[in-house]
Amino acid sequence: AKDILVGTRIVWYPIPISLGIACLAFMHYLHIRRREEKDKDHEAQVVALEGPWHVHAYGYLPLRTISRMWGWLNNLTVPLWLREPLYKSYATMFGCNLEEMEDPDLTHYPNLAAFFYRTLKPGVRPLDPKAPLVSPADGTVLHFGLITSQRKVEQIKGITYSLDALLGRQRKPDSSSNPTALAAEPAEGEVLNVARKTHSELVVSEDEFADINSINYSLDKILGDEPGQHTTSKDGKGNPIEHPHAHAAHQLKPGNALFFAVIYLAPGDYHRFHSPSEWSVEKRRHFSGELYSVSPIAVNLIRNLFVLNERVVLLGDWQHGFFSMIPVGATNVGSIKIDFDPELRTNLSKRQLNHPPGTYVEREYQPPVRLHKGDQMGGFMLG
Amino acid sequence: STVVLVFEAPTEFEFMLEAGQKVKVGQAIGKL
Repeated sequence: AKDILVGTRIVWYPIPISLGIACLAFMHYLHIRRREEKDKDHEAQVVALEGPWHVHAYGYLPLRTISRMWGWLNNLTVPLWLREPLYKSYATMFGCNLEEMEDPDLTHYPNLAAFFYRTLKPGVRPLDPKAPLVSPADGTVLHFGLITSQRKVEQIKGITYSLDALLGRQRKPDSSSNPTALAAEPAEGEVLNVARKTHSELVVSEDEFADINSINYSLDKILGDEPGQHTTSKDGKGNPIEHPHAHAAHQLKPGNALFFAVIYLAPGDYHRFHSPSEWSVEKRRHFSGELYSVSPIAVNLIRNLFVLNERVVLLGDWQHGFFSMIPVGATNVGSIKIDFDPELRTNLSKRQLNHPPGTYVEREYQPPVRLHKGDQMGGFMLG
Repeated sequence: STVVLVFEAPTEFEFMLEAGQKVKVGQAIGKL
């Protein structure tokens, strides 16, 4: 061994160029992966649960599992003899108006989930013909107002959350992240991108905003649809999609502002939602998240509630510019259904869910889905 | 469950709502 160690002549050979390139590429790949992991961790911290100690204790409950179990239970077929008393009890408890039901025979609803997702008689929800914007759902108005120049949406008086965190921002995916996203949710068909923006990246300097009275800040910044990013989107056949509204068209028009309204659907309310105006839906972002209660009590207690919960962000345009509708799930109604997007699957188990909480999977509608005021768009289903 | 609307509109847009108010599908929630 000593002879080998001492006597062996060391011969140096140049590494083949291809091996050197492969080595550098691998090191670069590791570097990108480390950076993405760091971004994910940071993002998870940004959308962390905030509130008093009992909110944190509540956060430890396996709400997603409870929600799915609740859904399973409510999809069990109810014996015929039990249907009428069960649904009548539910209606009394939660104040359902049974006279508005399209099919008044309670025995025709095989389970509570079907009763919960009942349809209404034609004509019982007349549309206001003059209003530019009508309510998309039956419910209670929790809050409404103007979005501030800091792009904060008020959850309750004095407590706000970030508009960017609610709607999501798009970033240019890199070679290491996109294939993962594509493999992550194949049922979605056209998975485009997974947001991994850190909080610091979301902050746009104040000089990008004009005075709130003459708002002309760039919605491209809010949506992240910066030049170059749009080419990453693909249609169902994998062809790149051009987004006509992804750039200059998303500038707020002079004299316009951003508004918001939050409508809460109580358990007894009709749980389908309709188009609030004439608009076209260009893309959908499915945010994974928790399924905390969104009752007025929870809204008052849990900060960032609408940013934490699983939601479907529908983005598009109406006659005055940008338009967005966001159904937010909750423990008892974690399943969000969008009629024109049958591939969407919400309230999946942790095993099935491939994108971490706070991130989203995006789908482009090509061509955009045109909706008329009052058109049924989807609904919330039990569990 | 909750539905959140975020939209661009002229600054003259006025909500016809009050916090806590019950609304129904199709009911006007704002005017210009």
